[in-house]
Amino acid sequence: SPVPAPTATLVRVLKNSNTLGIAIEGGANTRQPLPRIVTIQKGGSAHNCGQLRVGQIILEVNGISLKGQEHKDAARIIAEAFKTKEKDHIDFLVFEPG
Amino acid sequence: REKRLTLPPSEITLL
Repeated sequence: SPVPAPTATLVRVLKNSNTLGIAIEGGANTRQPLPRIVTIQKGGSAHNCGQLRVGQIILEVNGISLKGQEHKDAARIIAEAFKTKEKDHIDFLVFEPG
Repeated sequence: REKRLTLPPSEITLL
């Protein structure tokens, strides 16, 4: 039977808590080349949004591709997206690997 | 035969 291709989903996280509340692993030049969500903390904005899951891979943050970004740079892009007052939300493009 | 992993594991960052 055909294997469905993983589909990317756009998830909008409202900044309705003091913390984003995710832990990520991975980045360019590691075994996990794109950041993967490994923890979602209760009470954080990510948890409140209800659409992010452990195991999802983050492809883009506010339209910025994380492909080729090393771990620290990917983490910085996400942290800055949460910190900026220009937007009350962060858009994550994620997919769930098969 | 076991595949050799050449890339290192990643650190984890809490955001």
